[in-house]
Amino acid sequence: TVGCVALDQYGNLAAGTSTGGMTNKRYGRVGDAPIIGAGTYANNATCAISATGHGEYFIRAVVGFDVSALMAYKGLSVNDAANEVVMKKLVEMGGEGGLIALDRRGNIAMPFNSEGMYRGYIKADGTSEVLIYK
Amino acid sequence: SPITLVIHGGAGTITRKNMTPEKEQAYRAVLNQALQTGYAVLKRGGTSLDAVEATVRVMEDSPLFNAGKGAVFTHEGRNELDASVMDGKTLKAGAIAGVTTIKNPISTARRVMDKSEHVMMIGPGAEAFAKAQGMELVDPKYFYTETRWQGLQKALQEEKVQLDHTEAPAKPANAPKARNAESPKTGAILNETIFTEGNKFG
Repeated sequence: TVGCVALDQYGNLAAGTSTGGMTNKRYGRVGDAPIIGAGTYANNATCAISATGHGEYFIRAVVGFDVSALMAYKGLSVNDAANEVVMKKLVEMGGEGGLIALDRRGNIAMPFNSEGMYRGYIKADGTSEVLIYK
Repeated sequence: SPITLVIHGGAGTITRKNMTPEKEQAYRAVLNQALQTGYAVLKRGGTSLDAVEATVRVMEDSPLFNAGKGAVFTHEGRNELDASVMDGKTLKAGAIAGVTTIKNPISTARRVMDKSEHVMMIGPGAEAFAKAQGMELVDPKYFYTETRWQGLQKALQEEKVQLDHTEAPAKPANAPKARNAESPKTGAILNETIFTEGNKFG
């Protein structure tokens, strides 16, 4: 699964996710990637999210919207909200994976509870970083 | 606002012991290319939606990631693709699921959002919509990669589904080289690549 979240100069957030699903899946199984609010979510008032991992858990946890809701209703930062969902809620459920998150101020979070996650960011001044391992 | 772009390419058991230097370099190269592509869009005043679409397309076109060209196989030996996009300004969203012939699903997901009154389309209907919208369609064989095919064979033997980047340990340096072989599925001549991946998280 691949995904991207972005903030443009007009202050608008967007999120996108694309996947080939799960090896050996059957019966037209659909994961979280195309489910708005689970694997993908964007709201200028809070954040943009794209997730990757064991989709069934991400659907049941409504991961994308949950991060946004924690920011909207509880006033959490994007980092705290993303960590709350990925490192606590999902772990308690047994869901493995991670997400990328970005708020309107350019703050980013890339939490994951698996052994690794391909990830990276680039900021306004062009500084970038690509990360793979924990 | 401070233009910013963040990407992911999947999660799983990605550890240094499972990675060869060549493989890591290949992953980093595509991830950097994706970042630079999206950044260029934002830098010239493009929208966040344009940046997201352009960035995801780079990763869809790479066989390294479980999306687009690198998609994994279903139990029946098909590549079924899903994608979605959402606009934070308007809360509009678009998604497609279970498609097999759309080269870049992220672009069709965006068309669903921008050019239809719907949020999600699936299967043949989504493909018909993509065709009507002038999206690039490909033969399903386009999505065939040997590493993913072998991943399915392994999963079939083990009778279980697999998640994205759960990788087998790297081959030792003195391991014998694999010979070219003919795919039983497509008849294509296959070369073992340096990107020997095992299980893939969906």
